[in-house]
Amino acid sequence: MNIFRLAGDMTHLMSVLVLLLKIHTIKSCAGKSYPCSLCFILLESSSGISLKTQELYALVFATRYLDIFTDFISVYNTIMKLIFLGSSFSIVWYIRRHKIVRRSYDKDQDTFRHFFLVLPCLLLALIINEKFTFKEVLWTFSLYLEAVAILPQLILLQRTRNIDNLTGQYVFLLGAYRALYILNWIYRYFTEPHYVHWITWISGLVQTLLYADFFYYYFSSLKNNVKLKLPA
Amino acid sequence: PLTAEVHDEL
Repeated sequence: MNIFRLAGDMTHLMSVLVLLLKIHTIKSCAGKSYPCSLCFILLESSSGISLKTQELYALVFATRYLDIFTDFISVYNTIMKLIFLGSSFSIVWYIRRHKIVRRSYDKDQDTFRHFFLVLPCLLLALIINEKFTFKEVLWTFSLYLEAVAILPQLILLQRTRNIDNLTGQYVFLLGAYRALYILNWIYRYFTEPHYVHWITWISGLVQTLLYADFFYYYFSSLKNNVKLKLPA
Repeated sequence: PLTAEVHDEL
């Protein structure tokens, strides 16, 4: 474990916590008898969260952590895997099933057919992988899928008029975690002999590059102290 | 190593 990877994991955890906080805000908001101003805004405007991206992430974790009970790495590793699995599936459940949270989901805007991402990633994983075994192919599939999983969310943000802070921070943290992982891979490449994982590195690089324009608009909105807005 | 490559990253 190195500082880059720990920072990456903590940033990833933060992104999940921000999303859970946002869902909690929506839930607690609607419970009120009177619509406070924030509540009114939250309930009226769509939450800006893409269910498609959340479902893709649940699939990413489900296919990546198949070894959670077979290969014990460390307590930290197991706990983090359980957190990511638990949170990703419960977020999907909230947006799909929870009587209040589902109202803030705008399915007319979240129209990305994520099936078109799953199939090519699966085919690619069958062709390009480190070892042609069931677990390894699904693990590679999870890497390719995670690289593109943010697309429905980024497209939804372009369509969302006013992106609220929590959603913007969620996407930023999600992009930042993988950027930190790239530093981790560079560090491990120079400090551990035989540590070479081209598939992981290239997928992680593509994933981070997909956030490039979001990062640009995110930092611009911070610098100019204006609302985050993505060009359509 | 003979065992399948164990992925130690999340």
